[in-house]
Amino acid sequence: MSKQQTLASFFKPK
Amino acid sequence: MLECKLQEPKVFRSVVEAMSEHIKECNFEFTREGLKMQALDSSHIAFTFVTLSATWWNEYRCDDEALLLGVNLETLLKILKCGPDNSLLALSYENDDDEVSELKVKFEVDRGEKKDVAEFALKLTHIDPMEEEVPELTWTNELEMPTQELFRIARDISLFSEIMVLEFDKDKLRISCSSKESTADYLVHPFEDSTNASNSVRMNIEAPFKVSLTTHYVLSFAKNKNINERVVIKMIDAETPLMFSFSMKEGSGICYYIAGRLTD
Repeated sequence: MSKQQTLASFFKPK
Repeated sequence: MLECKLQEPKVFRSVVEAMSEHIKECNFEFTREGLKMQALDSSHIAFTFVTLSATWWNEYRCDDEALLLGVNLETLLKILKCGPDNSLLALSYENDDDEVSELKVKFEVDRGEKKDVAEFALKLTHIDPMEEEVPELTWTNELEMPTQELFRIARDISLFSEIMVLEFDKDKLRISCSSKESTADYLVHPFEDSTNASNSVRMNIEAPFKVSLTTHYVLSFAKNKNINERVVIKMIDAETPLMFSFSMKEGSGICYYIAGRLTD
């Protein structure tokens, strides 16, 4: 089975 | 004061339609440079980023340095569907009106000396602006293919599985899925069509890798055939989101960042 990643940790603060 | 006009309302409708696939509402950020719209879907799997530069519009005027208008996309799309394809679309906003905050949408059709006009007002809502942004990335892998081809494969796979596996290799892309009942397997190879370059498939894969994506996101991205008949996919590895982009004239376009699925 694969586990869905999210974009939560992808962004950087402006 | 904001006013922008477009002679192809269909294109703007396609852009809003594409966004509304994942997002219910988002801030429209108008600046002197143009309009930007960006939002994460509620599952935090896909991020949509749209740029419509000032020169992309037939006419564009934004007096404010930055104007943030919270828009319900479903309602805006309903309004845009009321606009005839041969009309001139005009969006306007007056920020000196304290009582009602609304985006005006107008369609004008030339009738000789007169014009037929349809006008709508979209009530705006407050949406907290995003405090984060996409980091600078050095993409190591890139693939460009006909949007229609990606659409066809994603649509077919969506009949069998919610998850599709993409294996990017130096000289091929394998897209596959499996379910209890069946498997499907597509191979896409680099190909130059000398008579029609838009059919070509180009890939530059420096570091082959494999990633699983949720099929319905890829299918919805590939619906952007009206925006660009070519899709560019940029990647690094399975842990980093992939970027699907559909460019338009004047540095405008839609791009998506999508988080993959990690195999245990």
